[in-house]
Amino acid sequence: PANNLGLEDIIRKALMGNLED
Amino acid sequence: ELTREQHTLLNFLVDSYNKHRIPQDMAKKLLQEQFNAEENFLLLTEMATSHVQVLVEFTKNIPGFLGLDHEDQIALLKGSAVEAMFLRSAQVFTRKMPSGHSELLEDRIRKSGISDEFITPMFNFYNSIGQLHMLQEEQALLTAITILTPERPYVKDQQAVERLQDPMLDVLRRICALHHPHQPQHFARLLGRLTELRTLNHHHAEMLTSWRTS
Repeated sequence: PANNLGLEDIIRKALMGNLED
Repeated sequence: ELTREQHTLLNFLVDSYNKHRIPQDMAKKLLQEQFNAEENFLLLTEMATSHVQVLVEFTKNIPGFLGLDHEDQIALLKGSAVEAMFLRSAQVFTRKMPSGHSELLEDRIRKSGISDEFITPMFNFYNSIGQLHMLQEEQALLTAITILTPERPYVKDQQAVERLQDPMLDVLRRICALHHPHQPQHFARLLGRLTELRTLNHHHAEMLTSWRTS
């Protein structure tokens, strides 16, 4: 779950979302 | 006066800032349901995660941001996430809410297991932001300026970040002069809140440690 992710992981995932777009 | 380009930049930023916000059902949960301390903790962490996700979406829309070095993008977001989160949260206490809502919210935060030592400066900040009666434009610009702080740890190309931050500062200065012609110190006050935010950011790291322990 997102709750267990660290700040950097959340940021990297959210930024990656853009690359996939 | 703003130039046409500055107008475009400003409208774009404000739209993006308003579009990217925490899902309403999550915000509603915070107001409507009763939770124990553990559930409070979970809900607040869920909200913090959501805060970061919408912050990244907003940041991607800042002109030029995605052109920065990828690791610098992460360093900027990592360094500013907490500050941007406090800025956004301050809005909740600034905006007029139905009676009792901000008290309920404050109560929930106070009962989340965070020690008073950290809670007090946080609410002091919310109050000091509230006194500025910030416009949406100022909120969006101040958030972008916070994110684009060249001096964050691990940022390699500080000049590239500065080149993005400078135009934002110029627009903010002009907006302040336009909307607060009789308060020449308004711009400086807004920037002063950024210094306060840095202190909160520092406290936040300590707070998380104490929260985890408890």
